[in-house]
Amino acid sequence: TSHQVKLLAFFNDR
Amino acid sequence: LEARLEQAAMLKRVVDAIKDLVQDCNFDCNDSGIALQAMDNSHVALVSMMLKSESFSPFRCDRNIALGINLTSLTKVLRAAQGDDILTLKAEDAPDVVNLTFESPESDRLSEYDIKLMDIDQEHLGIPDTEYAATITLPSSEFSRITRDLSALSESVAIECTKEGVKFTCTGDIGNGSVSLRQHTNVENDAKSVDISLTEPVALTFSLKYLVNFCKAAGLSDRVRLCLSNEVPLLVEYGLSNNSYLRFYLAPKIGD
Repeated sequence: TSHQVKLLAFFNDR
Repeated sequence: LEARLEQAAMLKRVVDAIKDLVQDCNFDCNDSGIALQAMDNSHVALVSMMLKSESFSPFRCDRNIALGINLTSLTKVLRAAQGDDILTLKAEDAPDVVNLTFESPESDRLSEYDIKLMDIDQEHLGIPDTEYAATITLPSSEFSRITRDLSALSESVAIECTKEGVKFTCTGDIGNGSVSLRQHTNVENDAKSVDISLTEPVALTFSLKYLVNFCKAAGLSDRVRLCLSNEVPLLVEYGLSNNSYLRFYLAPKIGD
């Protein structure tokens, strides 16, 4: 099984 | 702001392609064009649109403004435009509304609408410049077909790219399936070619529900570009004329 990662784990919150 | 589009169809298609993913968006206008960046509610997918000033004729934007628009409202108004109508967007400084006019190229029909703007406090993400390990350019209809076919079997797709080609694999309750594509140059019609550029093999898993959603943009471009690196979001790009684009980013699914 795999779980969904959120974009905020990769992109900086400006 | 005053921005005139020769064909309303372009904006109609862009909004159609993203309206199920994002609802309230700021259209950021400055002298380089009109940009939009918005994440879906689950914070898994991101839409990034850039309509360069060169895509409009004329284009004028004297001061940077953010037009907060509800896409359902915009869709209602754009439905009143024919695809080949000339569309003009106008907004004042510190506007309450955005004004849209649709001119028929072959009659004297002119329609005019105002859409109320909203204050949208949107998170703006900094997307790092990435040298992707694999870039695959393929017909957008082919990518739509793959995502549609595999989504009938499973919620997720594994995308594996090696020097042999790219393979889309899914596993579901009724069984499993895969589609493999190799680098292929169609000499008669370059739009049908599959181009793969690879610096290292990649293998990533993504939710098909989002990919199916991105494919609503297929009508905007014959070609789609997939950019992948291990453990970073997938970039799906539909190029538009004048270097304008519609990009989607999708966070991967990762094993426990």
